[in-house]
Amino acid sequence: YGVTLPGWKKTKLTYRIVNYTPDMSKEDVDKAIQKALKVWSTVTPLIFTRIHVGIADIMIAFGTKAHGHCPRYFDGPLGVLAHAFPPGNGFGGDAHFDEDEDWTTGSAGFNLFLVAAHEFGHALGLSHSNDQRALMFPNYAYVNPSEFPLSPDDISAIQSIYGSRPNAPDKRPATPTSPKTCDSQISFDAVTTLRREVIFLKGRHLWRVYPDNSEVELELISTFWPTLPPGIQAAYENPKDQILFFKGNKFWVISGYQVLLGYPKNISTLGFPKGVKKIDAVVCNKNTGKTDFFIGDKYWRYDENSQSIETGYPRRTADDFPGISQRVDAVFQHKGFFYFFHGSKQREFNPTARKVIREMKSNSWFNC
Amino acid sequence: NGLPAQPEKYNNEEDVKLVQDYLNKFYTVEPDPNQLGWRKNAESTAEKLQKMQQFFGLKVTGKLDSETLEIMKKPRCGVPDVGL
Repeated sequence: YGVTLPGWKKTKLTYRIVNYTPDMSKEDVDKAIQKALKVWSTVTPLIFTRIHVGIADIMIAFGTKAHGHCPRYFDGPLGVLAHAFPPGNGFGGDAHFDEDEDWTTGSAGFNLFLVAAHEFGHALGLSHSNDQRALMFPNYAYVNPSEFPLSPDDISAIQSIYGSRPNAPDKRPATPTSPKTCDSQISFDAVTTLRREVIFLKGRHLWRVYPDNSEVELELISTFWPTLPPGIQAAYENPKDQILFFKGNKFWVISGYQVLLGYPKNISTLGFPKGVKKIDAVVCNKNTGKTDFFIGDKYWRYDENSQSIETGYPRRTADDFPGISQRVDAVFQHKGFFYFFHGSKQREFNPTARKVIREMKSNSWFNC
Repeated sequence: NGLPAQPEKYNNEEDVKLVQDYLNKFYTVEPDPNQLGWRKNAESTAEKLQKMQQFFGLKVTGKLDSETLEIMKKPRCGVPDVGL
């Protein structure tokens, strides 16, 4: 990434939409602009307020060819779509859009939300990135507007100027918001290995457990993966050193600490029928390269090599995992054994002997 | 500032003009937009071309090739790729 310092010396910024494009309704333009600013306020302390008259920090206008006193000109359809100026007085922070383009809310023409989010990056002090996955890459690339458009490169860039969003919960006293690690009734939404760690997820938090040296760290999920939603319902580590997170009918793939581009995707892309609305729990058996997805009282087996669901599934969980008869909240594999979580209890299962070895508290890994 | 390129391929006026415009717009250090200053054109076209090829991860030859031309034809942001 690149920055044009020093950026704005304040975090409360005003913006004004000076005129509109005839390509879209005014409401759609307002929404696109507001959503594009929200992209940046989500990951920084910046606050944007709209004004309707006078000079705003960020003046937003549509024009063609030589427009107003702007030192840069537009070039007709295609080519240059828009431009913006780094923070400062006069033109500083302003964003101009070429009216000779076809502005839309979708994938046709040029998506105003996406282009505006890029231009506002400039208006906040970013220059172009040569990371092709970055929103600040110079060339236009359409991505589904329902996905969060910032790449880790973009987030590092903007936070190098303004810092990260103050995590309100950190300001509040830890007790009411952070879950109690040693609460004997604690249950988990999802559990997965991550290389030598085991990650327990619940709401907006996660615990990182190092089974080998019994260390436990409680963190916010957003600290590691700002674009992952809270309330992840299932997660597992696949043989390609990636972590897949599931919520509802969507899933994200993390490689290292980066959310891969193009996610979230629908779980139907893994081969699940439309009727499957969510995943309760999932684990990949490192010894067989097969991944078991638990949904209600059944499970589906997915072959990581062929990247497809095996025929003959779903099967009843209790038939193949005797003793695991209740709905599975979460499951992970450690040293060959599976650990099935249901409410405040977990069961250690030996897949070779196909039997439950013992039952423990769900938080037995936290050395309470 | 003749355009360095394989002579046989990129003779057509349009491409030559497109490349010149592109390099002038995005690979020429721009003065502060609030001071209507003169543009420095210190670098040669080949040097600007090399910078552009480097930025986009292309083979850095300073000579125009089809891949470089293709990137130049893509719709993009009007902010220069080199510092203001």
